[in-house]
Amino acid sequence: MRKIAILNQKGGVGKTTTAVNLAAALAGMGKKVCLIDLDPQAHASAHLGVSLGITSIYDVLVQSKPIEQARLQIDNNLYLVPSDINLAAAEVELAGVVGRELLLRDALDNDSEDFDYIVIDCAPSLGVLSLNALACVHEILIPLQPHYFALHGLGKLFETTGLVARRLNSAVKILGVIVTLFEANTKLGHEVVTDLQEFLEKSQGQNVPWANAKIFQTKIRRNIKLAECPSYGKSIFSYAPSCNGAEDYIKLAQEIEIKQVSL
Amino acid sequence: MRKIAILNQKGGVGKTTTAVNLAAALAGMGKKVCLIDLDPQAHASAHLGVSLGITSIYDVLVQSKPIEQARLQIDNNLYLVPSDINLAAAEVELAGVVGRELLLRDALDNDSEDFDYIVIDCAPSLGVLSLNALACVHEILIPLQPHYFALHGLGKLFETTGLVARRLNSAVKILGVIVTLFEANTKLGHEVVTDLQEFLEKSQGQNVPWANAKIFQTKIRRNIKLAECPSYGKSIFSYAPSCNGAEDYIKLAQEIEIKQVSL
Ligand SMILES: Nc1ncnc2c1ncn2[C@@H]1O[C@H](COP(=O)(O)OP(=O)(O)OP(=O)(O)O)[C@@H](O)[C@H]1O
Ligand SMILES: Nc1ncnc2c1ncn2[C@@H]1O[C@H](COP(=O)(O)OP(=O)(O)OP(=O)(O)O)[C@@H](O)[C@H]1O
Ligand SMILES: [Mg+2]
Ligand SMILES: [Mg+2]
Repeated sequence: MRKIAILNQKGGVGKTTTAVNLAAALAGMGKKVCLIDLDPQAHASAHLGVSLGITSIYDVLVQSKPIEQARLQIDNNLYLVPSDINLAAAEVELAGVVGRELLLRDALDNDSEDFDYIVIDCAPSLGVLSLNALACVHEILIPLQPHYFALHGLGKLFETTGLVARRLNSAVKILGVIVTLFEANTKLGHEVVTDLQEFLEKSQGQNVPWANAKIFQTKIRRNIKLAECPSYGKSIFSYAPSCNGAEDYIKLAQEIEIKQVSL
Repeated sequence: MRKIAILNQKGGVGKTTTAVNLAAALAGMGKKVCLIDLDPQAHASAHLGVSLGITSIYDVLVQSKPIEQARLQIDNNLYLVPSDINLAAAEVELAGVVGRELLLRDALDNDSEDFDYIVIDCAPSLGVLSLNALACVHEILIPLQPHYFALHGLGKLFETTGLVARRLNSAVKILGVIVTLFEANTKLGHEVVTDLQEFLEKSQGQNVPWANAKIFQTKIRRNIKLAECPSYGKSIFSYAPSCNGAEDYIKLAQEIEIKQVSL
């Protein structure tokens, strides 16, 4: 079972769009996939048309409900553990709980259902919810919009991953960076990708969780259909299966299927 | 003195871009402006070329330093109180502090310097830092990218503002919504703006802080120069003063100068 967290504390870089469409693409390839919405905004849930007010990841983390009570089947091979707006209070509600960063790991360890992939959508933050994701996965995917601010926060994300690897989860590795919202006709896009390449090469071979992190060959192009499909509660594959967005996420899923972190 | 918070918990909608360029536009109109960077990502500071590691808003909130010790002059009429990556721990460090949501209000009350405008850039969250902003300002501007997820979170933002108005700051009002990253050639852009208009009209005349909230006439068009200027540490006005981005933010500043919440 591969467990992958989709994380970047920078806001609006395509985390939710990537988590939902990658999960749907892998399910379309015949993999059994569980998408976990760990963002109090509950956008991955909304993207798949799931309304709020039902059992959610909030009940699992804060009220210790078994995760299968919150899990819904969305499609063939595709399952979702929805989020809830009450999750926003988790940072404060869990502040005093022993091992508060390990609640999701325990919930998944107690779950008997077997999946090929668990994909976790995270909030734009490195707080207790994102730490729960980092503490239970083996692989981290970083969606990154090739703009100036993108590189600015990467150091902090790597530093936090290093702390989690040392204290909570020695197996966690950064699988790679996915360039999203890519506009091939802008100079800025290409410049940031070049800077990113240099940034990653600097740490190759070192004993750090991002030593093998690479930029995925597949770039997700800006494509308005990816922004339209959430309003219909659908993934890109059931909304516009032949558009650039669908093509890019299928290619990304294939690239991820082949590439696995050598644990 | 007008105090304005730039807030939306949705990530990547142009909060920082709006805070920096609106502050610079108002300063260019001869107003004395202080920009406060309340986001641990410290992107407003980076946007203006201010490096980290100096006295910051962290020292003001967590170590009670006077705000003028952290304030820097950036340009004629434009000042900045920078942020710091340590601010990310504020949610936990301030959890037990009495009146933790009122620390910024107290720091500003103790500041003798007089400004025409205070503009506060917030993180993509409704946690303790954003509550500090809401508790000390009179007006809230909501940058909003006209995509599906935009409307999804507005209810929560309004609800939180209502709680702050009731318990911490009866004067706070939502001044309006600024449509950002606008692409006139997409159907989605126009549809969301129409939905937003209906959403705001529903609450007109009621006794709520958003009763008078309107959509600003000025829409900020997508314009790659707005994404390029942060890499040079400049506002759009010193980077590309005649581009669409500069034109839009000047128009927005003029619209805000005229429109004031009737307190
Ligand atoms: N490749 C793309 N082309 C066009 N629009 C996109 C693309 N990827 C994402 N979007 C749109 O851009 C916005 C931001 O994407 P998304 O919400 O997935 O980012 P996020 O990182 O999850 O944001 P947050 O930080 O708020 O969680 C959304 O409105 C989404 O529909
Ligand atoms: N009108 C615009 N045209 C083109 N690019 C823009 C525009 N406004 C913002 N951007 C770019 O889009 C990205 C998101 O904007 P910005 O960082 O200001 O949003 P934010 O809401 O402050 O994000 P966060 O939630 O992470 O704080 C940035 O890379 C910025 O340069
Ligand atoms: Mg998201
Ligand atoms: Mg910002």
